[in-house]
Formats: sequence, structure tokens, C-alpha cells
Amino acid sequence: YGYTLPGWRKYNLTYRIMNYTPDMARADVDEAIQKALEVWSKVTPLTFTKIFKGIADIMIAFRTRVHGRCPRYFDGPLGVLGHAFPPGLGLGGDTHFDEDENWTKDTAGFSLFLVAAHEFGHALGLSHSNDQTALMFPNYVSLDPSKYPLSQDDIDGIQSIYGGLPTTPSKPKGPKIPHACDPDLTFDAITNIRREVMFFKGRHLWRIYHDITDVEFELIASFWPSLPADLQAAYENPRDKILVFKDENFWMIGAYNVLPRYPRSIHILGFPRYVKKIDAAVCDQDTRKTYFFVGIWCWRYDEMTRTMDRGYPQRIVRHFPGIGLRVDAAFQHKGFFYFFRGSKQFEYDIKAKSITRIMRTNTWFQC
Amino acid sequence: SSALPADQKMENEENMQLAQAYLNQFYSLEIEGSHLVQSKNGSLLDGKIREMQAFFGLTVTGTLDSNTLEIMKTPRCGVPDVGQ
Repeated sequence: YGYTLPGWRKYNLTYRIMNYTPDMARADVDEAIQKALEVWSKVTPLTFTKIFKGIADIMIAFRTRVHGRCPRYFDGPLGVLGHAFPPGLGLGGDTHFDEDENWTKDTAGFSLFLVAAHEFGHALGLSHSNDQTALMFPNYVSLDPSKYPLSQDDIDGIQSIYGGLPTTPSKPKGPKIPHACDPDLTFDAITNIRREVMFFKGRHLWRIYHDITDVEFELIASFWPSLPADLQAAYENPRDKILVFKDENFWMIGAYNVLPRYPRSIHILGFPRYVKKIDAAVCDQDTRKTYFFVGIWCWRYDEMTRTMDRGYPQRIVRHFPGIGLRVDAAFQHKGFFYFFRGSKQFEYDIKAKSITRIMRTNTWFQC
Repeated sequence: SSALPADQKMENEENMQLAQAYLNQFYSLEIEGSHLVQSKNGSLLDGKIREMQAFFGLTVTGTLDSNTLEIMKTPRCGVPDVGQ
């Protein structure tokens, strides 16, 4: 499967049928469109609500040849059957069917249900798949209408954008998409990565560039498909590598690629067996020492000798007075450490060993 | 040797036009072509045919064989396969 970024930033989508093909009864068109959307809502937290006026997320129309503002055109009978646009404003999500085709409820002509289900895959952010069993394969394949049209490839693709069905029966609650300016925003992990800073949360990350104000919101999987969601710690070491931690595993990323032979156990770094997870990590680029935060303790790792320093662990409250018992995430920027705990952020002067500012966590996002 | 029969020649030309239109629309041939001076042996077109054959799981020959033409003539979605 393949997908275009980003998907819709919400689960509750609307659709509107602008006009009807004379090939089918109106009720049959309504049913085909509704069933085609259900194909996707059955495997994701997405819901689709029909509206009858105004602008819907997915505007559906039967058109021919060159049509309106659409940059694409149709070509008469056969050939191109329909097209759709990836999520977004304006034409985003819009879906057009070629009225010069013979649309049918079954497979006598072109099944509107099958073609619509494929085009709605695009409207939700999927691109074509080269898996010949996939609904998102570009060529029309006549299928028994009673057969479930999605292959595992399709399901993997759409769930990589929106996540799967929530385990709790009440569907609308699905995996929450974090919002940058949520006052209660907390972070799983934060790291520098060359001239950027990445803030990890659930399946997503925000990235900001040094001295550039805009913020990008991405899926972790769009960079590193092999990484799990809900990371716990991350830092950049002096060798231009990123280490990311979850439970007893850590991965090493070089030049934006996860290096082979990872994940590996955190215990090879020198942690005792009883340490099962890392809460946060930050590397002091001046001293080449990395601080690991585990519960109320902190360890210090010498990046040059690649060994843990003696005399650790120490209590966080003793080593970094003022920042509290535990740390969620940390990173270094322009000589300061920034510690994140709950919805608070502490700017910390390492040399003076004192807090210089206390802020909300999302001050980096221009809220 | 005798020249190709006129209708065979015409069919070849039609097939070539179909292939050009298909690769323009779904494999951004034209976009990339406008940036590169297309070499005499049509290597850009050859490359695009190979890319399309690989996507559809066909034998990658770089030539317009019958299987490739058959796929190009199959009704399909109008969204490009690459460069989306």
C-alpha cells in the first residue's frame, strides 16, 4: 500500500452527493455510496455523515471529459472510470465518476460500489497499491458484490493513517489524535535531530526546525515504519545518531534510517537488570554525557567511553533540584536543558544548576 | 525485405500514442520529459515503461509487448500510480 500525507485530522467526516447518474435508481446510488464508505469505517475510527447542502469533506459528483475546476479530465467510455483527491481543503477529498461509463448496482456494467470504495480510499489518503488483490490496485477488477472488498494490504494501509478500531465498543473514542495546543499536552519523548527537534506523542510526532517557526505534524510510521508507537525516551548522541527507547528495547537511527540489528536491549548500555524502561534521556553536547531518567533516579552515561559513570544512579531531586521527582521527556537547546513533566516545562541552566523558567509544555508550537 | 503493411504500421503508431498518453497521465512521463532532453533512443520512455511493468508485476522488458498493452487498455482509476 502507499499513502499521501497527512490524512484527515478528524474522524467524523461528511459527504455530499452533488448529482446522480441516470444509469441507476437514486436509492441504489445512495446505497452504493454508503456501502462504499462503510468499507473503510468498519476498520477505522472514521464515521461518515451525509449532508445535503454546503461543503462536505467528500464532495461526490458524476462528470464527463473536462469538468469544472478539476485539474483532471475524463476520456469517454472505458479508460478512466473515476478519480479522487487526497484529504485537504478545496478539492481535497472530492470524488468524481465518469458519467460516460455504464454504472450498475451489480457487475453487469461497472459496479459503482466497487469503484466508489476504491476512490474513497484516495479521498482518505491512500495511493495505489501494486498488490493485485488489493482494492487500491489501480485497474478495475470485477468482484462478487457479496465478497468483502478489502484485502489485508488495504486494511494495513488505512490503519497506518487512522489506526484500527478502538478496543472499546463505543467506536467514536478511537485512538486520540493529539493536538499541539492542547493545554494538557504531555510528551512521550523529545530529541534533537540535527537542526530539528522532534516531539513524540502516541503514533505521531511534531517537528520544528531551529529558528524556523512552522511546526510539522507527522506519523512516526511515515519516517520509521518499524518503530512502535508510544515511545518513552529519545536523544541525539555526539555521533549524529538518535537513540529511541521503549520498555527494555532501544533503536538507533542514523541519517533518518533505523540501523540494522536494532532493537537491542537497554542493558547493554550498562543498566542493571531491574531497570525495565527509560522515562527520558538527554545528552549534554558540551560534556558528551547523557543523562537517563528512570523513575526518581538518574544515570549518567559517558558517550566517549561508552560506559555508565560511577556514583549513579542518583536521585533526580538531588542532581537537578527543582524539577521534581520524575521526568517525562527532556532535550537540550542552546545550552539549556528543557525538562518536561505533565503539562509543565522547566528551562534549566546546567552550570548554575537552577531553573530559569517554568512554562507550559507546548510553547514550542506557537500556540 | 518488404515494408510493414500499412495497417500494422498504423497499429504500432496507435499503440505508441496510447502508451505515451498512459505514461503521461499515470507515470508523470511528460512532467519529467519536460525537464530532461529526451535522448535519441527514448531511454526516458523505456524507463517509464519499465516502471509501469514493475508496478503491475509484468515482465520488465521496457518494450510495448502485448501484456503491457493489455494492461494499458484495462479500465482503471484516474489517479496517478506514482508521484502522487
